[in-house]
Amino acid sequence: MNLFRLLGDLSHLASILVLLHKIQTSRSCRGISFKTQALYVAVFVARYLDLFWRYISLYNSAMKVFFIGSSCYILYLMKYRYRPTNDPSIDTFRIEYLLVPCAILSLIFNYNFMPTEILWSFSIFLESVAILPQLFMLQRTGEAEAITTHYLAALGIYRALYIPNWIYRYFTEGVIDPIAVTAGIVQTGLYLDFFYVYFTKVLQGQKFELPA
Amino acid sequence: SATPDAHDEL
Repeated sequence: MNLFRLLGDLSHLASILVLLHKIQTSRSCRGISFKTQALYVAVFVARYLDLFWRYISLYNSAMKVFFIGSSCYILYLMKYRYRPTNDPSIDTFRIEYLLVPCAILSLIFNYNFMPTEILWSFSIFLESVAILPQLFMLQRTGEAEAITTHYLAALGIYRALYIPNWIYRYFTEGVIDPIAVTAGIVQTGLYLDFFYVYFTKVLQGQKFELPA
Repeated sequence: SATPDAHDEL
């Protein structure tokens, strides 16, 4: 564990708390892509079921339980409690374009050709693109509530912080995880446009609006 | 351990 990874994980944790806060206080999931949230459930379940056979630390296990539990809870809120505020007609990204390529990539790139390792690779690839339906929705509507952008920023910062973590680990432990690093760089790259608008507009007190 | 398949990251 190093500082970059810890701050990254805390940022990830914060992003979910911000999202829950947004949904609970506005009693609405407007502006949130159900598809992205469903993909995160798939990511966490595929990757964190190793809870049952791999013990790393109490921290690690507690975070895994939290991420699986909170992502399922968010789906429940969107699908049942605040269903009327969820508008599927603007959440139109075709997720099979993500699921199928990720499944194929995980069969080719994995550290061991066995179900658990293939699932791990699949979750890494899927996580890297899971935000696309959300970004696509943002692009379509052209604007977002400030709190939604804080959620996305925290999520992006989490991934960005994993990059210095890998560099640090490479020099201190000599470890390199090519699958996680490649997917992680792609994932962070997807946020660059968003970050630009977030830092130049939202953090200056302006509304998040994309140029027409 | 220090191999990629240790998967100690979240």
